Parts: sequence; structure tokens; C-alpha cells
Amino acid sequence: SDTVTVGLKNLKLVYSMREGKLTQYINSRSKVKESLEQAFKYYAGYGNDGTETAQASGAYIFRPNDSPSPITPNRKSPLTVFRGPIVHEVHQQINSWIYQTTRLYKGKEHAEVEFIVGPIPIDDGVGKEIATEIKTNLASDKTFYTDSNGRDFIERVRDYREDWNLEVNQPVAGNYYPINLGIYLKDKSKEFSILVDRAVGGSSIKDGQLELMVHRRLVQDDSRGVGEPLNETVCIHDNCTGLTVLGKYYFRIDPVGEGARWRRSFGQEIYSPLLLAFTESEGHWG
Amino acid sequence: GPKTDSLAEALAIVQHHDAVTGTEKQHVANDYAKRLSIGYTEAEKVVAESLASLTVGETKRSPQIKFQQASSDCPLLNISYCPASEVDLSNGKNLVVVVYNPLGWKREDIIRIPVINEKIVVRDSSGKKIQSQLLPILDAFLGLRNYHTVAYLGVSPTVKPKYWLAFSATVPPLGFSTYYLSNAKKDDAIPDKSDTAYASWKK
Repeated sequence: SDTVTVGLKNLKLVYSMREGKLTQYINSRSKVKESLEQAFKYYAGYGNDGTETAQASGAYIFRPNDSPSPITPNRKSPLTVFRGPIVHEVHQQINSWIYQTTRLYKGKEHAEVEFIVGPIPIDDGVGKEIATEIKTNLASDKTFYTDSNGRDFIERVRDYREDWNLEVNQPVAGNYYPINLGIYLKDKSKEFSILVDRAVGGSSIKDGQLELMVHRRLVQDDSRGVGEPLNETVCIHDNCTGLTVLGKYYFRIDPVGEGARWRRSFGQEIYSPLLLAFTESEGHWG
Repeated sequence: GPKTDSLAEALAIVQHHDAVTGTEKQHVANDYAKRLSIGYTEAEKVVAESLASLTVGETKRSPQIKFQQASSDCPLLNISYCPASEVDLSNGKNLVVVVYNPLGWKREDIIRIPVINEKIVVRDSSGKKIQSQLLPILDAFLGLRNYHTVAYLGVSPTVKPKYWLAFSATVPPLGFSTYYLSNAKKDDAIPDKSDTAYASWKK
């Protein structure tokens, strides 16, 4: 078959076998069907060229040098699907430093995406800021919503500020917002939401598209006070490698007006996960 | 006894704007992590004592279970490092998993823990068998696990878990549920191993 479908009950995700990527989201209960594409990309950090006006990308400042570069999946690595009665998993090795698992759990109507990103290679002297994006066909009309410190959601309009006439010099960075709980967009019939397990940057750079910045590694200080580049490493004795991050985000598409319940209640469940403790005992379980 | 003060103090410090946004120097970030880790380790003991207190009814029924001495959680569970769950159940031991729900509503969620045995049966506190599933822990993941346990804990793992065991837990609001994992007998249904499909790029 040209496609593989995963999902245990109401929610199904369809992957293209030929391209090895996500193509469709289907919820048979809510009758939501939507084309979907998910990919990774990176923004090369603007480097400090030593001139007074130069502003390097760094800990305080997100300043991409140019348009993002796509991170194309490694065509030698297959897409692997694990199916069972509790969870369906899709594993994708995007390249040697990006690994992704998408999970659909029994009884849940959202997808969980776990990403492992790093160490980001900087051998070429270029700092990189890694983003994952999901594209849909929703006509969101430049408008999206991001949480305010995990509480209310605030409307954001791309390239627009309510209080002044904005001159757009930074079409990407100028539209990035802090995401603590989640981000969503909507059109007349559907709403597409992403919730996160940690604070990240996020935006909707094109209509119907949402993106999250999941990791950054830069080579220049941005001259805003920290006095060093954002280049975290993990060391065993004196051997250090760039940081690897492992995180999760969750996405879902609902009929318009029906996403808030999930964003509010599941958002609390991400923030306060079940706490596990273990002990051993001998003999019969009882 | 153990207290939560050192964790509270570490959390207070990391509300500084540099800690929130990551604009601190690296050695300061390392110090924040160290303080949080020290606080977490002490608070973990408070949680263990609390669980022992909460589960007193259960320990009266099963006096061989001593949460106070033995309970431990797994801060590196996300990278599949959890010595407490990697118990060899083939020699008659049972693993007791206590699942606490800190929210005010009933929850059903999937628990995923690394295990070394294939033939495991999961029971709830009434003895009812719970459906479960085994998923392989992939080599790429084990590499990450090994590197970071050495880097963060200074521990080189001796046991190599083969699987994630997934099962569904139902937990009451602000309460806990207990699950028992033991070696499967002949007539026990063992966890479903995941079917695997590979999508080759060339196909």
C-alpha cells in the first residue's frame, strides 16, 4: 500500500510510505479530516561580524540570518510502525541527530510527539535554531493564539501590533512568542492546537501552519549581557558534546469551538503528570 | 526527617528572570540544576514517607510491602533509566507500582516503564489482570540513556532493559492506585508484543 494508517479508535494518522511522512489527520467521532504535514527545519543564527550595528543571534535575541533551511529526512532510514492494544507508535530517524516518535494511545484523541534533538552540529561555524512545524490547510487569516503564562490565550496577528504601526524588519523573529502551555489557530470550521511539555518559542509564520523552536545552539554572544554564546554541553570528564534535548508536544484538531476543553484540561495533566513510585514485594501479589 | 525546604529555596532562586529565560551564564545554569537536584532528592524522601502513610491500609494487608524503605521514583524515566522498575521478576519477586494523581479529577492514563522480563502480568489492587503491551527500547535510545546516566548521575547502568511496558492506569482524584507486576504463570495472558511494520523508502 502507498499509505500506512495508525491509531486505535477514533483518531487515525495517515503516513505516506513513499515519502515517509505524515499526510492526514482523521477523527471519525468528530468528523474532522485534515491534510497535515510535519517537518523539521533550522534557522541559521546571524553571526556577529564585528561591526557596531551587527546583532548576533544569542541567548536573548533570536535573529535568523535568512529563511529557514529544511532538514530533509534521511532516506536510508525507514519509517517504523509498532502496533499493539494500548498504543501505536511511529518511529522516524530524521537524520543522525534528530529522532522522532509519534504515539496514538488507546482512549485518547490527540497525538503525542516525542522528539530527540541534538547535539546540533556546529562544525561549520554556523549556529542553528531547530524548529518543528506542522502545516494544515486551515485558513487562519494571519491570526493565531498563544498562552499568557499558561493561563488565558492571547490573540496574535502576524506582522501586526494593535498599538502602533509595525515596520516589519524581522518577519520570523518578530512573530515569535513564548509558548508555555500551547498555541492554536482556527478557521471557520476547525481549530488546530498544540500543547507543549516545556517553555519553547512558537509562531504561525504562514496561514494554517504552526511551529515550535525545540532546540538552539549558537556560536556568538549576542552582546546583551550574558557574555557567552548559547552553546550548552554535556560532559563526561573532559569529553563534552552539545546538549541533546528530549521533549514532547501534543496536537489535536477539533471542530471550531471545541478545542478549549482539551487545551485546558489536558494542559493541566501535562503540567501535573501522574507520579510513579516503585517498590518490591515477595510472594503472592495479594 | 526530610523536608521540602531546599527544593522550595531552589525553586525560588530559579524564578530569577535569567533562569526562566536561559540568559544566565553556563556555570550559573549548572548551579541552578545542582540546587534543584539536591532539593528534588530530599523532597523525594518526603514523597516516599507520604506514600507510606497514605498506603498504610494496604501495607497492613500486605505487611511485606514497605514503601518507606524501598519506594523510589525515576527522574530519568524519560530516557528509560529506572533501576526501580528493572527488577528481575523471574525469581518470584513482584514489582509494586504506586500511581498518584495530583489533580482533582479521575484520570485514565498510560504508564510506560522500562522492564527486563517479557512474561509479565499486570494486576490492579483487586487482583484483576490489566491489559499491557511491550514495546522495544531501540538502540538509539539506549545510547542516549547510557551517555546521560553517566553524565548526570555518574552511574554506568549495569542492567539493560529490553522493553517499555505500557498499561492503562485509572487513578482517583488526589488519590492513588496500586498495580502489581509479576512473572506470568502458564495460564496468564502475557503482554502483547507490538506488531511491527517497516516502511522502506525504496518500496
